[in-house]
Amino acid sequence: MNIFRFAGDMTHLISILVLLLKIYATKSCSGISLKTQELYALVFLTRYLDLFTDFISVYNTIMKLVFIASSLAVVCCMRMHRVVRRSYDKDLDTFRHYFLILASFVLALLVNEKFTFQEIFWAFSIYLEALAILPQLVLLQRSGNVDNLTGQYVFFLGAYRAFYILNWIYRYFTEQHFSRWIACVSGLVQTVLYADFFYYYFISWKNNAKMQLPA
Amino acid sequence: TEPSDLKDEL
Repeated sequence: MNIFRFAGDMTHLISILVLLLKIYATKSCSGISLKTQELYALVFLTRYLDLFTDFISVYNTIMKLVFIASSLAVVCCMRMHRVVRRSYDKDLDTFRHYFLILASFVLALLVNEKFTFQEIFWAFSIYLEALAILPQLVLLQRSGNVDNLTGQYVFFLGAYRAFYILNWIYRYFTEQHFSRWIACVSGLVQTVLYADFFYYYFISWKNNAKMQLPA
Repeated sequence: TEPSDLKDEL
């Protein structure tokens, strides 16, 4: 464990806490893409298949359980909660995310570290995570204005993978045969996808204005 | 599984 990875995990945790805060405090999920939340639940469920077979550390197991539980809780809340689900922007959240699942799975079959069930699903979860934010960014683009908590949620969600890139660089130079090129390339793509959002987020923060995304 | 390909990252 290094400081970059720990910072990344904490930033990721903060993004989830901000999302939960937004939904429970405002009893509204406006501006949140249910499709992105469903993709993230799938990412965690397929990535942590080794949850009960390989014990890494208490921290690792607890964080995996938190990520799985929180992503499922958000999906269930947005689908079932009678008050929250009324505020879901159903007609704006129309990204065809099934294509993202299909593309990630095909790519995982072609490009993986080892052609085993667990490795293919791990690669699938890595590719899917890089694309999972797309429905959310499209939704924000269409709705134009971004409320603070939603903006902070997306910001922290993007920032965590940037910390992981620093972690991979650090591990590359400190551990002899460390090679996570699948996660690294995918993590770079993921961080770049957030780039335009980061730009407009920084501009709105600098002008202390409400964040507006160009339609 | 060998420790090398253990996925120790989240």
